[in-house]
Amino acid sequence: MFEARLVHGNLLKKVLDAIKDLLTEASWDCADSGIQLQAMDNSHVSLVSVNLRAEGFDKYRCDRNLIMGMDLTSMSKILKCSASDDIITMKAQDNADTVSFIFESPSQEKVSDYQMKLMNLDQDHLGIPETEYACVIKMPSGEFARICRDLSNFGENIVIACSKEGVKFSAAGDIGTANVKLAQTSSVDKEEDAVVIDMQEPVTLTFACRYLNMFTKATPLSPQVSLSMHPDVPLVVEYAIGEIGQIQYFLAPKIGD
Amino acid sequence: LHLQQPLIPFFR
Repeated sequence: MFEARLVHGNLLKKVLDAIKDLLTEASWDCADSGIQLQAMDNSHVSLVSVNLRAEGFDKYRCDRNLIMGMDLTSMSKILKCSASDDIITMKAQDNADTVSFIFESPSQEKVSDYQMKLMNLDQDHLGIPETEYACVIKMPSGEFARICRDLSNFGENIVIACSKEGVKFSAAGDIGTANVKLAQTSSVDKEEDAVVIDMQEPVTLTFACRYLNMFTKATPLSPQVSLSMHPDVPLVVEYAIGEIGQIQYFLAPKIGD
Repeated sequence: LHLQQPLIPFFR
């Protein structure tokens, strides 16, 4: 028996919004410790990793490890049937070929129950090595989304250059060039407005706008985003999922000039 | 010319 109840059901809806443009289907691995999803996008350029800790749920039970392969377009359609303040429960029997989504209104006066067929998907788990990153940039997630959107008008790539002075995002194309510099903030009223750079050595890398823009679909999950960069290794773009976990996107840099 | 590097070599 698997059962996971989340009072802040809205978080699950936001997770689906954050992955459904990159992935059409994926497996949710359910274990005693929580739920994980790891999948490469449809064109095998980026990797998405979602981790939801068991303790983050209001009720969590997983008697046996369970792999639930899902059509994420269908899952997203079902989650769209819930209200933003609904409590969401996912439930499956051992060896079942369906999963149930139960939506309860906060007053418990409306309860909806949706069943979805599970799929058998080929598991393609990648081992992500532990990396000490040369630069870790923490910044407001809305600011990052805005910069990616704005710079996409100039070219298909964004150059991210991080030094101890700050971080510079640049793009160049037919209409001209664009540069956005963010300095590390000295003092902020709200922690979520801070730009904090943890730098061991300066790094400059080039990334595809198209993917960065898809990663920013996670913006509603968290007021802050972290960008971890290291020469010649994939960028990690990470958003917290409330108090219950995190979503990470991995994207290899572009090479050549 | 910028070429997209595949991810898989980094992770296997």
